[in-house]
Amino acid sequence: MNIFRFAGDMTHLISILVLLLKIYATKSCSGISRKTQELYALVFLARYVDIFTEFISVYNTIMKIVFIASTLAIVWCMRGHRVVRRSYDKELDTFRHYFLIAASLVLALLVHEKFTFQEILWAFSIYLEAVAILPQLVLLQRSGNVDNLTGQYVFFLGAYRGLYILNWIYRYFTEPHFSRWIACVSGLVQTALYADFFYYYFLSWKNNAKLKLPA
Amino acid sequence: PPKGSIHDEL
Repeated sequence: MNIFRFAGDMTHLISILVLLLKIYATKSCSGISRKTQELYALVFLARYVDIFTEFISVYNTIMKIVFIASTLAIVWCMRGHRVVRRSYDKELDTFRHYFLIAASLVLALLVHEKFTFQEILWAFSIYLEAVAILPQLVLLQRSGNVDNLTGQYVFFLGAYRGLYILNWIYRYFTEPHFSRWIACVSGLVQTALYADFFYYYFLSWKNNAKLKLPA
Repeated sequence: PPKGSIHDEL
C-alpha cells in the first residue's frame, strides 16, 4: 500500500466521521442528501460481498466493516431517528436516484472484467460510486447555503477521490500489470464531478467567507 | 487477488 492510497482511505474515513459528528452534535441532517447516503450504502454492500470469501489484509477487512456499518448508521439516523428525521430536506432532495442505480446496473452488465456474479457487482459498485454524489451536490446547489460540517464532508470525500487517482498513477508506474481502466475511468469521472464544488470551496477559503454555491 | 489487481483497494 502506498502513501496516496492510505491517505485516500483516511480522508474517506474522516469524511464519514465528519458526517456522523454533524448528525450527532447538531441532531440535524439538513443539507445532507439521504439519497446519496443510501447509494453509498448500496455501493459498499455490493462491492464488499467478498468480505467473507476473499481475505486481503486485516486492514482491508476492518475498513470494509467500518464503511458498511457507518454508512448504514447514517441512513438509519436519517430514516429512523425521531429528531434527526425532522431536519431532512426532503423537498430539496428530489434527484431521481433510481435512474443512477438502473444505469449503473445496465453498464455493469455490459462492461465488466468477467461475467461472474462478484465481478458484475464489483463493476456496478464502481459505476454507482462515481455518480452517487450527484444528489448531494444538487441538494447543496439548491439550498445555496452550505454549513461548515457539510462543506468539510464533501471536501474530504473529494480529497479521497483525488488521492486515489494519485495512487493509481503511482501503482501504474511501480507495479507490473497494473491497469484497470474500469475503475480508473470511473474514478476520473467521479473526481471531475467535484471540480465545481472545489472551486467554490477554495474561493470561500481564500476569502475567509462562508461557503456559498451559486444558484 | 492477483498482483497488480485493483481489487485489493477499498
